[in-house]
Amino acid sequence: WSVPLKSVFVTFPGDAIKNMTDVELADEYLKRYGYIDVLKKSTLQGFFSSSDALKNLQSNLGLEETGKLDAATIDAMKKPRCGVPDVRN
Amino acid sequence: YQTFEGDLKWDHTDVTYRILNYSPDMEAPLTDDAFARAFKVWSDVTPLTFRRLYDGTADIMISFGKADHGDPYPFDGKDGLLAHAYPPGKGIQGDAHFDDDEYWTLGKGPAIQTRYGNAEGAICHFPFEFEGQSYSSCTTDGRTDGLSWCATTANYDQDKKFGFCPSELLFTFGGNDNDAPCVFPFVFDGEKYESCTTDGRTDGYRWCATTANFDTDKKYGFCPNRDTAVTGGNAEGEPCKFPFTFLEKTYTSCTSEGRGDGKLWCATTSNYDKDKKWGFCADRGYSLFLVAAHEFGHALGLDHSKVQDALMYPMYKYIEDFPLDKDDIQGIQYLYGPKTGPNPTPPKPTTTPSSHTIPTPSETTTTTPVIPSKDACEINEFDSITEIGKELHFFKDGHYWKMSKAGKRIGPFLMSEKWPAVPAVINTVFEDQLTKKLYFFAGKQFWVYTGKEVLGPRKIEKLGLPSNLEKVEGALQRGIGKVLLFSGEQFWRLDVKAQMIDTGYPRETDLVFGGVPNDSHDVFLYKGFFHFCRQGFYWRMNSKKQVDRVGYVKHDLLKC
Repeated sequence: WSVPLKSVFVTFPGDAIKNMTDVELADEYLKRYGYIDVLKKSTLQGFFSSSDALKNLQSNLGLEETGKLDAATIDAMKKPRCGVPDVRN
Repeated sequence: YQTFEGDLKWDHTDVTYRILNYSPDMEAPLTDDAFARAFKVWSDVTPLTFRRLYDGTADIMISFGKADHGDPYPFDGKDGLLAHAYPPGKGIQGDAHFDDDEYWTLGKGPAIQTRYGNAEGAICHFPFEFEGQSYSSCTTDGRTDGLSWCATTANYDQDKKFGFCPSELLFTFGGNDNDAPCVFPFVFDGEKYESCTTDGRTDGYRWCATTANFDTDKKYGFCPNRDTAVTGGNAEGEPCKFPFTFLEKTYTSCTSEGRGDGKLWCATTSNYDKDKKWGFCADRGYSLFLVAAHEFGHALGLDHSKVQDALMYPMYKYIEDFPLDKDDIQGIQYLYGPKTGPNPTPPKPTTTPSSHTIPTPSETTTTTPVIPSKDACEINEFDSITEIGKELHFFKDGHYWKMSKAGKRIGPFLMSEKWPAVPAVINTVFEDQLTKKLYFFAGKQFWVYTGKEVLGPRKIEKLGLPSNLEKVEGALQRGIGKVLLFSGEQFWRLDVKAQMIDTGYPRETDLVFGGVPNDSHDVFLYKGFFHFCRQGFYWRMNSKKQVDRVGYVKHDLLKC
């Protein structure tokens, strides 16, 4: 969905869903599903410099391998899915 | 397909499973059936058999939980992560966990099995008609005891078939009192409770006492979720309260206002600003069967697949008539081999069928051609929807239906009889409000009908649309002589009189129309509201560009 216009965003009490930026979302997603080795590359700089993690994710999900955090990749990251990591460290 | 490192697999083919607990969303028999069908997906193509245990340790232990649920991988609230499972092995290996912050259904909205009544446990039929009014959820209307009920056929007035919907007044589940109903008020820790509570628990599940005093009797059970209940938020299990006030505005239906993620929510008291009690509105939910079939794939040794149509692809996608993909079959048969022996055959009638029930040879040896549905209520996605002459028209595969001014659905009609120049499958159509001319778009061409006279086909690039544009998917009339044409995530403004796109276009849909799906496959104006469609749903936007309603095309617009 596109973001509502001229809306006031509210912090809802008890909301388990965090308000995250796309970069934060990507960071968490790549870590959670095994694309970033949490022990080796814990910073965004680590994966953006190579973008290998994103390419790997795009390859696994059948997306165009741009290595960039593009709209299609963000969209895919927001889709409901299984919690088993795609890449095992 | 992929298997786990080391090709982890069960060393026996008679795999056992045990269901440790249930979700408040679905009745136990429906859940049991969903899991059994999910196992059957795999036993149909391998020599594996699955046997259910009711106690002790099974190979595959199945449970529902929320957030931190006892393993190192917490769940994340509604949506996002749905479930996970471990590859074969001892201990936690082989187990499958389902996130109970999701709304578990059979994938198409509330799956509500009734109790008592006269429908013998049949599933609720939504919508149903009662005393001339249409109901899309269980109701307490017509009763004085507060029990919610539903019809199990489309028309209660006619068929009189009904059953009671899950409610804590009818039964509990789990606990220690044989599913006895709640007793209200009950006393817990010296406090009086008038409704189910999560107090005293850390897992977020709602419970109640089944006697008047928990402190003395220690009898309790978990409360089933009503279909009208919200999920998540801070009022799980409570029903939406309409109308409610939010930021000093009144809302009569669920809304996405206030949220950046488009999710629909409601307040559970009449004033959110004061009480701050809220939850997410019920949606179609996730198919427990499909998610379980995927997780059981992991529990048998399959890792995620890169094939988008495979069951083992990591993303959830609802499929009505689920077929196991070739990739999944190859994967599981790599581990366990193909199914051996004959398939079970269905029982045959012992009596001789009468002559009219014996199938003719042609019926058994030839394939009957599939006839497109003539029932608008059976169509999941229309080619185009638009208002013509103040009547809403629905187009699909050469047919159209319309809602009369009296609100009655009529049709199907053949498009070829009224607009013979237009192909059977169109992408959009709109009526120019000034001239009453009809503009039909199909692929890269368009036609203009003035009464019975037609111009076209002409190429859409003649209007100034890009030559690489594949189709026009929606149209919104904006004032006299201007129409917005939508395609993909962009739109153009057409000057109808000049027959040319205005300068300054295309523009991004999400920058102008916030809060609607930016990949709508149909956009139209109806009764002064913008409607954006995605699958069977529509997002209604008012002139202030606020999404004030999200609803079902079939229920709300077609009155199915």
